[in-house]
Amino acid sequence: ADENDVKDEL
Amino acid sequence: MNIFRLAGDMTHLASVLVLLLKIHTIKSCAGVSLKTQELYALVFATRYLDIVTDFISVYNTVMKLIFLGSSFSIVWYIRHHRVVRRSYDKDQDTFRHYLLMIPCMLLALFVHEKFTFKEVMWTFSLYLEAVAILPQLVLLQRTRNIDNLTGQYVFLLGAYRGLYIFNWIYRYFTEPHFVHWITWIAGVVQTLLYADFFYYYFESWKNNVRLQLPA
Repeated sequence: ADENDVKDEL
Repeated sequence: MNIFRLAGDMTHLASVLVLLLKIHTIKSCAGVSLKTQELYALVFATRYLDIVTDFISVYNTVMKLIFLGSSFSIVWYIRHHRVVRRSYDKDQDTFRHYLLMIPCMLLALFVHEKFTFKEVMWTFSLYLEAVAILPQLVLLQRTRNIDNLTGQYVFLLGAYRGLYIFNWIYRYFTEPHFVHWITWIAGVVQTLLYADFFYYYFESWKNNVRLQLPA
């Protein structure tokens, strides 16, 4: 997931 | 990671632990909607498809495993545990939850950020989570007596996405190009669905009376 992606959230 | 998101994740974790505590210790799922639990298991299964391909952090992977494991074990408990399943009220938990899945899947096929399998499934999980609480809220209105643990479970589950909204506001102002309308709208709709529950939950807490939803 790149920096400002929301995929790093649960 | 910001404080709003950490608080949101911890609130979400607390909701899952409260429900597991209720079901595992008192061996009862009275007042708990199996339909909502099945929808949440599907939400996590479709949202965390990247758990094996994209490693983000130990925290992220551990939390995904906890949410996947707990949601599927809660479904197993209610459906198969010889004691717990007796307390499941299938005559009251009648929400046709496939009527929620189909529109969410159709919407995900048309409204998404990228047309890839993982992205469409991820978007489907967002839409489905927004409405997944409906069978539970309907069941609460039918079963007059809401025990404390079930009330706390629903409250924490609703609060976690509300905290995520603050997280998105924070990220919008601190990260360039952090714009994710689909996530934002789904999260706001999800939180708004709890609005009346939150109202009655605070009223019962303020007046120190048992939580009762109007029929």
